[in-house]
Amino acid sequence: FHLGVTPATLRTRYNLTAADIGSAANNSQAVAQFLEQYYHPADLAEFMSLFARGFKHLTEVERVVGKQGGGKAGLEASLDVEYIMSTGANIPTWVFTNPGRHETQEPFLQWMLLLSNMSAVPWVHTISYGDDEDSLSAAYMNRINNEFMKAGLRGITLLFASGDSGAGCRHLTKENVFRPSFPASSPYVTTVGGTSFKNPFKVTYEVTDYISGGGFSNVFTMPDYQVSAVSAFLKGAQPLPPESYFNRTGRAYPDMAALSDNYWVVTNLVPIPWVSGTSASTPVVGGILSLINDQRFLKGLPALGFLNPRLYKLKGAGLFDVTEGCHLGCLDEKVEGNGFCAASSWDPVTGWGTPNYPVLLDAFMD
Amino acid sequence: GEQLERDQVLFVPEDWVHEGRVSPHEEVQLTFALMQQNVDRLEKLLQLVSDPDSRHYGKFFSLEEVASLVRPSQLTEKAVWTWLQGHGIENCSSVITRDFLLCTMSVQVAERLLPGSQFHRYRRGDQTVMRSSSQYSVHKDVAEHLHFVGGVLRFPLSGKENIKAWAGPKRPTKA
Repeated sequence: FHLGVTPATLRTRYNLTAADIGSAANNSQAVAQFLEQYYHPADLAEFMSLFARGFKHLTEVERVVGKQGGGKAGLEASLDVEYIMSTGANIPTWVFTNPGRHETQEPFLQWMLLLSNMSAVPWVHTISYGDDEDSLSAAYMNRINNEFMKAGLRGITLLFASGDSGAGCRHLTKENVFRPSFPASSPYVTTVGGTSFKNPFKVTYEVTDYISGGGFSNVFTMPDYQVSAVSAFLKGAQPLPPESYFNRTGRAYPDMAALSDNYWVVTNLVPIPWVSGTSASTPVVGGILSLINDQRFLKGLPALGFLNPRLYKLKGAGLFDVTEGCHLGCLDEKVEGNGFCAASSWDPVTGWGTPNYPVLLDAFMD
Repeated sequence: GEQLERDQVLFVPEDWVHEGRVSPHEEVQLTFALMQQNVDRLEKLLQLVSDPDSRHYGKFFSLEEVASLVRPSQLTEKAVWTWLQGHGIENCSSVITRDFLLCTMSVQVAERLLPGSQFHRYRRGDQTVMRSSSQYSVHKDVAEHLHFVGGVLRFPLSGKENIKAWAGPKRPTKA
């Protein structure tokens, strides 16, 4: 029985023992913020003292890149830091903070520039940020993709939240269509969706969180690594939304998922319950991948880098398949509020599913 | 000139309040995304280092090696620099990969450099930004050397638009 998701709940569900903590010398992980959001060191310390007693962990961020402003802590910033340091326990953590100090800066672009200008950066980055694909220029998105490729070639793992609007909805004159989000729809990043416990007060199996972002890009074609998995989903038995709502040949996302519902977060020294969203699931997965990197480093193996080609070859091994529930779509006569529904193996709500750490570790260690 | 981002949707998010035109003498900092070389090769190399069945799996590049792969051609750098210097712009910095240039200039110069642009100031709480209310273009001689100019059109996302956590119980699935 539990009253919401805490580090203990997550570590129980994803089979992390007290011994599953970081210890490699050259490991690190990062979260990035683009709003006027700050984390307070005192919140992190309080969070860890309240919720992280059963395992060894760090209570301070190793490095803040950018200038933290004053004022109140942001819920988003607190959430990211507290949870990446809970699953990725004992791993040095950086916070990139890019509020856009110059009046003509684009905060996300500034973060990309920073990556292009720092020789040594953490191996895993989690980012909760996205915009409607249809609002951005192709030139901009393609160039950002190049930047993601540059990061992947350096062995950096980039995890993006899949969004909190399900399949999304774009209201057009004649009929509606789903609305993918970028960078979640980029073929060169790993996108993380969200789940809930079947019984919200017990550590049970997981079902879809209806807000979990997912779908098919209208801009980027489906990368080779996912063709087989996505084709199997499209040919599966479950009913699909009308074809006019999505581009079945586009990059499909998310790639995997984690719990995204009913988190406890300490912000401004106050523990807050019911915090939800794929902003929560993304740092959780980030921390787990950092733990896998840690074990790889201890064995002299390289970092995981861009995960998707390897993730899709696992065909779901090491992940709890989520097969129940649908996410949000357009509230109209044709789809009645539904987007896609979960199915066995890969699906556009929860990807391949949620991490079963020891099995996933085994799969990623050869 | 040529528009680099003609499909970028122009809109002022509802929580930003227009505060009027920016004085021509105020400074702006723009980000020029220079055309990179070997992008096809970059993609192939990424596949090789990320595919566990490849013998190159895990053989990652350093930032310096990535830089030597994608660094803009001399022609691109020269064309962009000539264009900027032709407008008296000297205050620029680059990154290790040399594919971004950050340049500071007055609004007056920026609007001449990017015909069509017209910088306005917008406020959201304590935060202010300068953005153009209209599409920008660049001289046709540099259009093929640039992906886009950052800091002109896109607004920072607000909490509502950003994928973010929120406190409180969620509404039922089918409200």
